[in-house]
Amino acid sequence: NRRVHKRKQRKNKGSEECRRHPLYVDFKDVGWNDWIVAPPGYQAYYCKGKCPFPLADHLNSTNHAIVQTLVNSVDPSAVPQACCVPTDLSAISMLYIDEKEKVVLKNYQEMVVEGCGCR
Amino acid sequence: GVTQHVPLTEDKKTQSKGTLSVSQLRAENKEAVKAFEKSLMTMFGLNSRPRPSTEIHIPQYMLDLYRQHTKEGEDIDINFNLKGKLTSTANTARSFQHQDPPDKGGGEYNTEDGSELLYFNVTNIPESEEITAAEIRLLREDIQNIESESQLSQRNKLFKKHRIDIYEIMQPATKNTVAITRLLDTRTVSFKDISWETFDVHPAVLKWRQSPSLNHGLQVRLSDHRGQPSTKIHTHLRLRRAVNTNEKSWNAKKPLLVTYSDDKKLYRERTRRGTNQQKR
Repeated sequence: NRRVHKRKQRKNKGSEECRRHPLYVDFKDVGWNDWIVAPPGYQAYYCKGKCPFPLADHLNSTNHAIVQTLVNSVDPSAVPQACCVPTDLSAISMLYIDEKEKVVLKNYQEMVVEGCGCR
Repeated sequence: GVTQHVPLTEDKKTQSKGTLSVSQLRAENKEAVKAFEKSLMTMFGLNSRPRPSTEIHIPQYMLDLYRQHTKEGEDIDINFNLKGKLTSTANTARSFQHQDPPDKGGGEYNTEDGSELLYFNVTNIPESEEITAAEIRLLREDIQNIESESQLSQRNKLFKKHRIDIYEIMQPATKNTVAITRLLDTRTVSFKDISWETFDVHPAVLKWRQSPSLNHGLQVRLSDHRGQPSTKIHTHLRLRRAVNTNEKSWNAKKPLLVTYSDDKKLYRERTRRGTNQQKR
């Protein structure tokens, strides 16, 4: 029973940790499908989760985030916890009609979250 | 792969906890919504939200370019790396369809010497963007669809090859003077070839952008294998709308100008980062 309890605790802790979550941005939902020709939407993802003490390596944390988390663990009122933010982003291409009704294809950088970490 | 649909607005559970939805926010604070939309438009490099009419034709080339650049399973490169084109630093491709020049009505082009006038309005390219390449794309149609077999074989014998010259009009012709032009690109083609032909017009587009008043258009001259103007050749180069062609079909065949540019955003960020590092 103790083993099962510990496994559950670990699993819960893991799901609460800072990680990438799916977020599909549908251009129809935001009313942009009249000027964005392609894609109809894209998987943007978002970062959410806790940055607990001590910060694990896989959380892609910076030296500053480690120090901040350490201070937070001693006195939470002195400094807030490090934030779970995107650490690696990639580009998407968008085919759209601009204000002058010309067709434009543009590559936008930093639109898709590839990795999250504590910063 | 499989995409999970998660709408941008918060779900009902979250809304009941007190989070504002976009519609609620719109009703309560129009200013905030305006500011939010403005910041998004700035991010996309637009001055305002485009409100296009429903009749806009999307050129097939732009769709193909999009598909080619977003191949499944491959990472999207921030720049277009197109073979044989100076597009390695370009992250934007813009298309312009041929239109009537501002000072002339439609269908007044002089075709007596076997030439056609093409005009493209390139004034909407943002000043901050650096144009790295520009080309015009002309369609060479299958003339077998147009002419009978006997006519075709006769023409093929006489005019196996013909030349397409693209000139920039430096000064338009007047009653007393002829037009002053400069050659931008040339190509010898065969009647048998059926495809889109591209011609480099980068120098002209750079000039038009700097001084829009100097944009008098491009002149396309067609000549036969002997170098004679092809006044009598029923060329298969689609430069003007045929009588029996409907609007939709003509839009798909219209001459197209494509510019490739760099919005300099990536460069600016790198520079800013570099300067900060130096300061530190």
